[in-house]
Order: sequence, then C-alpha cells, then structure tokens
Amino acid sequence: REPAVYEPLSASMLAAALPHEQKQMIGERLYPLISALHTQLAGKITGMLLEIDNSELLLMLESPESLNAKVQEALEVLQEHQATE
Amino acid sequence: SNGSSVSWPPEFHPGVPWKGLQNIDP
Repeated sequence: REPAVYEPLSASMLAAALPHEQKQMIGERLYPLISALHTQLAGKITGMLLEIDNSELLLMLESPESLNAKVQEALEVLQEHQATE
Repeated sequence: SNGSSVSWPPEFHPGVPWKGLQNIDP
C-alpha cells in the first residue's frame, strides 16, 4: 500500500479551506513525519499538535527542528497525562 | 484506573476525518 503523496501546504491553500479541513490537511502532512519518529504514538501526538495554531503548524512542517521540539514537548505532556490516569 | 481508556488526546488517523476540534467556533 503506497502512502498518499501531498503537495506542500501553502497559507493560501489553507485559507481556501474550512477550519476542520485545514486541520485535516495539516494532519495528513504532519502524521507521516511524526510517524517516522514515534510510530506507536504518532496518532496521539499528531492529535495534540493539531491543537496548535495553523500558522505555527505550517512553520513546523517546514522546519524539522521546530517539529522535533514540539513532538518532544507533546511526548512529555502525554506521559505526564498518562501517569495521572 | 486501568489506563486503557484514555480519552485525551484525540488521535489523528490519516484518511479519517479529524474530529478532535469540537470547540472551534463557526
């Protein structure tokens, strides 16, 4: 099964979409990147990161360093959350 | 608590409509 290939996301593409479509478009691009780092938790981490502003998410898609930093933050929050469950 | 039913965070699945944002104002 071949992964879907998406063209890079631009601010104008996003602006033309509805809010929930915007998150979907970002999520579809974010997920494979996160999945490469944390296969098992990719769905949850992507879900967490989608709560961030779209403008910041766009920057993260273009900057592996920013993305890695946010993924690390999300992981820590997730572990903390799971520890309190 | 058995930790098997953690409702947060909402999980994103590729190709599945994202439902994690129920609090977006129209």
